Amino acid sequence: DPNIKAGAASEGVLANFFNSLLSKKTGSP
Amino acid sequence: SPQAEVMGKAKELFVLCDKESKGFITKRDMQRLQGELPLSPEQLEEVFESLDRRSNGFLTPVEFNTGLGELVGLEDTA
Repeated sequence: DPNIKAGAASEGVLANFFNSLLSKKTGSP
Repeated sequence: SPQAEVMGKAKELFVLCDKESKGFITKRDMQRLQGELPLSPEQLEEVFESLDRRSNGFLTPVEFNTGLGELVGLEDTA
């Protein structure tokens, strides 16, 4: 994907980051 | 809308990263997430730099929301 910026996180890494935060939030009271 | 829902969640996620409730996220805050998230230190740094549009070393809630919003937008079209 040409939209990926040089030196920046790929969409996959960003998605992983946000998804992990989401599950962390829902996983804790 | 799904986008509005995401923006609401973005605020909650921002708070999770802003460990000291400073109102912004620093690279140090990101590094503290290392043990909590399945990302390597390098990946956390990449995420920070992607979201830090102004490259000033601080992630504001707006920048954080923008990053998440764009990601959701990308997923919609994918």
